[in-house]
Amino acid sequence: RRPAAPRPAASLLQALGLHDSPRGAPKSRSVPPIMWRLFRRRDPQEARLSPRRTPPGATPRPCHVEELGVAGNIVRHVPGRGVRARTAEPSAPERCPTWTLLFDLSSVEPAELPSRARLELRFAGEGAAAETDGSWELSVAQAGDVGAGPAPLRQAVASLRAPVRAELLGAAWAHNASVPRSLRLVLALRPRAAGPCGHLAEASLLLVTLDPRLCHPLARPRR
Amino acid sequence: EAQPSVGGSHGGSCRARRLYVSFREVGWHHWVIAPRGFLANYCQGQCSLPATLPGPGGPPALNHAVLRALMHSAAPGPAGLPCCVPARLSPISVLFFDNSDNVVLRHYEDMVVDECGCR
Repeated sequence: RRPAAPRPAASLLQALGLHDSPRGAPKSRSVPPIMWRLFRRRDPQEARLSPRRTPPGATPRPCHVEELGVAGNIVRHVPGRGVRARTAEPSAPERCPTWTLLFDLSSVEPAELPSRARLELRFAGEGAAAETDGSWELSVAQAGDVGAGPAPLRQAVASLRAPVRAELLGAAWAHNASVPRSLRLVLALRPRAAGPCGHLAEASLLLVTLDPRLCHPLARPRR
Repeated sequence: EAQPSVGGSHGGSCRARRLYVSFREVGWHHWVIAPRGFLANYCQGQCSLPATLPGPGGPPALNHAVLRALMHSAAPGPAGLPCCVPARLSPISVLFFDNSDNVVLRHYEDMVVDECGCR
């Protein structure tokens, strides 16, 4: 284990809502473009360096993520750890595979309130699927809910060439539910007609939460 | 890095001074992706008259601070002068990797001193 941070640094980390200093950049992980975009739009000092991006005099609302249009002061990009669950018989109507995805959300504090959970899926088609547009239906359910009726999230997918995005909150994730330590989702991508199956290449979750402890009520301007 | 005070121990009237916080110096540069650091600044200076009175475009003065400065100028006593403290602050955002290999963007309010005032 890393030696505990010296006292002042530990206090500052705590003030920033972090328990200890993370171990550092994982070798296999680059920073997703969406996170760079959010950072550059959000950081006032960055904005001062590139005033073109921020209209003069505009101060971002505290505890609000303008670009995503929701309340929040923490945005996480969580890589999905995919496990191929089941491949049906080629002749069965559900002949395409389903996937079980696991998202590690243990770093989210109990006090944090989810305001947006966007699933982003990249498919690599098997042969023709990558080239032609077709029509698929994506269904997403929490692993614990599989078999208890239709999937809470069903979405039409017109093409596998672009990332497929699906909003989980209010669908596969109840709005007022707290953030679980790990989120297990079961995905299925079914071609509407007898078309080719898609193949899940990458999955990630963009999670926006609001930590009320880091939000200060807006000070009333002096009369 | 801090801007040294000029002239005397408190360097003139109350105002913001430059203080740059480098994440490398704090030893966080291996997990903070951006920024490399930020201008936090700090407040220092005298809060005697007329610095305590509101300057053009500056933060409004607190009546109590003006009263204290007036009393001090008339008869210096144990109450002393008002203090030079942050009067307007602004936020920063930090992009980093956490221990679950997530990329995290956190927004922190009140991290940069934009203006100082006597309180």
